[in-house]
Amino acid sequence: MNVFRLAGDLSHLLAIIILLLKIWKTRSCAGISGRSQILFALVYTTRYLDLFTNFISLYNSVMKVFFISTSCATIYLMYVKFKATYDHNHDTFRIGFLLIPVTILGLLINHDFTPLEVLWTFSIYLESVAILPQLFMVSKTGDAETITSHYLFCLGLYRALYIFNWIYRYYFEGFYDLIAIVAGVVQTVLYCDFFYLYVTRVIKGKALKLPA
Amino acid sequence: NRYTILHDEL
Repeated sequence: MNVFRLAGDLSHLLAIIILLLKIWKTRSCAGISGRSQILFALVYTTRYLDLFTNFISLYNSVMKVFFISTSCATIYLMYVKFKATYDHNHDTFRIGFLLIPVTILGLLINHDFTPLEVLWTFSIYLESVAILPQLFMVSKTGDAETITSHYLFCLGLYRALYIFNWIYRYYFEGFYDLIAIVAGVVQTVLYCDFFYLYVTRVIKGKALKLPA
Repeated sequence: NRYTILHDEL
């Protein structure tokens, strides 16, 4: 565990807490893509099945349980408790366009052709693109609430920090995982446009409105 | 031949 990895995990944790607080405090999930949240729940449940087979550390297990349970809680809030506030008219990204290629890629390019390993690989590939329905929704409506943009920033920052963690691990531990690195870079690149808007607008106290 | 590769990252 190095400082980049820890900062990345904390950023990820913060993103999820911001999202849940936004939904809970405003009693609304307006502006949040339910499709992205379903993809994230799928990412965590397929990746963390090793909770039942391997024990790595208490930190590792607690975080895994947190990510699985909060992603399920988010879906419950969006599709059950605050269903009336869910903006499904703007949440129209076809997730089959992501799920089908990611499944094929997971079956073809993996470290080991075993169920757990293929599911882990699938979840890494899926995570890299899972934010697309959310970004599509923001571009469709042309804006995002400030709290939603904080959530997106923390979520994007987490994988960017992991890239620094991988550079560190490569130099100091000789460890690298090409599948995670390539997917992590793709994931971070997808946020670049948003990062630019966040830094130029939200940090200066303006609302996140897309240029017309 | 490991059944699964240990992934310590989240």
